[in-house]
Amino acid sequence: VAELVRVERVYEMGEVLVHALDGVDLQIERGEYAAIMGRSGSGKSTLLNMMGCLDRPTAGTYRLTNRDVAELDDDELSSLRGRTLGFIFQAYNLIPHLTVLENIEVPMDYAGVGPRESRERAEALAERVGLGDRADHRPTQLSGGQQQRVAIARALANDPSLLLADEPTGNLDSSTGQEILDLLTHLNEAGTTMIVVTHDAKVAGQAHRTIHMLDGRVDRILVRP
Amino acid sequence: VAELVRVERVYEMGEVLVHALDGVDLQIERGEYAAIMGRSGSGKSTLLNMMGCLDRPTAGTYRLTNRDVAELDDDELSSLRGRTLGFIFQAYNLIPHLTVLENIEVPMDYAGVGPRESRERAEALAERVGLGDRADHRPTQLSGGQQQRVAIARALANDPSLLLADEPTGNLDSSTGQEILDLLTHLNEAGTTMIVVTHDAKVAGQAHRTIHMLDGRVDRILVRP
Ligand SMILES: Nc1ncnc2c1ncn2[C@@H]1O[C@H](COP(=O)(O)OP(=O)(O)OP(=O)(O)O)[C@@H](O)[C@H]1O
Ligand SMILES: Nc1ncnc2c1ncn2[C@@H]1O[C@H](COP(=O)(O)OP(=O)(O)OP(=O)(O)O)[C@@H](O)[C@H]1O
Ligand SMILES: [Mg+2]
Ligand SMILES: [Mg+2]
Repeated sequence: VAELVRVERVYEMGEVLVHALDGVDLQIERGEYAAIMGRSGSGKSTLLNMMGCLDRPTAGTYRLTNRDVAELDDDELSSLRGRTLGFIFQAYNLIPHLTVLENIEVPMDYAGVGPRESRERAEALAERVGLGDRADHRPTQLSGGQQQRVAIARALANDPSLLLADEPTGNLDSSTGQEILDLLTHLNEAGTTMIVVTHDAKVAGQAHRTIHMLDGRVDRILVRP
Repeated sequence: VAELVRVERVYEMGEVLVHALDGVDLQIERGEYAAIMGRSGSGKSTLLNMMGCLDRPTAGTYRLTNRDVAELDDDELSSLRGRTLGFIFQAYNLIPHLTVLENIEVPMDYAGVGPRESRERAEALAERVGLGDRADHRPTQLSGGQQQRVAIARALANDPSLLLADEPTGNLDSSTGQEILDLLTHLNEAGTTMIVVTHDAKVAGQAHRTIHMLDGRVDRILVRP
C-alpha cells in the first residue's frame, strides 16, 4: 500500500546539509502493522511525515496505493489524506480554541459528514480513549496524556484505511498505554494498515515487523515469528 | 526542602468542579530523588507545577525551603524560581525563534550571567545531552526527542538545587533515555534534589521513593530498599 524507493530528505542549514532521510527503501503491505524504532533524531518522524504526504522527498520516489505522490498536486494530496489517512502527531497539533469533541470532528467536517453523525462519532471516540468526562475541555485544560488521546481519537474519526502514529503512547502511563495499544491492535485486526513510530517495546511487540532506523536509513528489519 | 499540607487545586468548569489536586500531603527531603507516577490525568503535572511555584493552591499550604509560598509576591517567587529551581516541562515550552544555545542561555540571562560564560556553559550542556551538532538549529528544526533534550539542558543551566522534571524521557528511545537518566542520577549524587514525574519504570527505579498518585491524591509511596 506504501512504497519508498531511495527516498531522501535533505535540509540545507547554510553550508551544512542535514540528511534527515538518507536513502530509504521500504514497502508496507495492506493490513500490516509495522513499528518503526530508532534513536532520537534518526529520521522516524520525517519518514512518517513522508508516508502521510505531509512532506515530499528531495530525491527518490514515494508511491501510495500505487500512485507516485510527486505527480499529485496539493488538492489531490489533500483529498487523499482526508479520505484514507489518519495521522497522530508526535506533538499532537490540537486546535487550541476548539473543545475535545470539536477537535475530533475536524476531519469529519473536511469529509463532509453531517453535524449529527459527526457529533455522535466524536462522542463515541472520546469515550473510547477515556475522555468522555473531558468532552468540553479545551487542550490547555487537559493533561499531556489527555491531549495525546484527543490526537488519537481525531486520527480515527474518518475510519482511515492507513493509520500513521508518531509515538502514540509517549505520554501515557503503562495502563492507559495498554488500553490504547489494545485499541490499535483491534483496528489492525479489523483491517486498518498501521505504521507506528514508537520507543515502547510493548507497542513494537505487537507489530508484524519492526523497522529500525539509524542516521536516516533503515538499519535492519525484525519480523515477528 | 518542599512541603505540601492538604494542598488542593480546583478548576471551575461552569457548574462542574475538577479536583486536579484533592488534598495532597507530601514532604520532600533535601538531596532526595523522588519519582511521581500515576494514571494520565491523576494530577502529576499539577503537583509538579505547584512545587515549582508556577501555580498556587486553591486550598492548603505549600512551603519551599520553609517559606510559605502564599506569602511571597510574584517578584519574590520569580526570583526564587530563577535562582534555585530548574523545570523541565512536559511540553518543553521552548522559544521558537531562539536557537538551541540561545534557549539554553535564557535562565542564565535572567540570573545575570555574562555572555561569554553563558555561551560556554550552554555549549557544554548541549554536548552533554547529545546536541552539540544541533547548536544552531531552532526548535522546529529539531526532532521531538531533541526538543526534549534542549528543555533538559535549559533546566540545568543555573545548576539548580531543586530540579523538577515532567516526563523527561517521554520522547526518547531507551538508549538516549538511559543517557539522560545517568545524567540525572549523577546530578542527584552531587547534591541536586530531584522530583521526576515519569511513566518509565527505569527512571522510577533509580528514585529513593516513588509517589503514586490517583485522582488528585497521593495513593501510596514506595520506598526503595
Ligand atoms: N485548566 C484546567 N481546567 C480544567 N481541568 C484541568 C485544567 N488543567 C488540568 N485539568 C485537569 O486536571 C487533571 C490533572 O491534570 P494533570 O496535568 O496534573 O495530569 P497528569 O497526571 O500530569 O496527566 P498526564 O500523565 O496525562 O500528563 C486532569 O484530569 C485534567 O483534565
Ligand atoms: N527543518 C529541519 N531543518 C534541519 N534539520 C531538521 C529539520 N527537521 C528535522 N531535522 C533533523 O532531521 C533529523 C531527523 O528528525 P526526525 O524528527 O525525523 O527524528 P526522529 O527519529 O523522529 O527523532 P525523535 O525520536 O527524537 O522524535 C534530526 O536529526 C533533526 O535534527
Ligand atoms: Mg520523532
Ligand atoms: Mg502531565
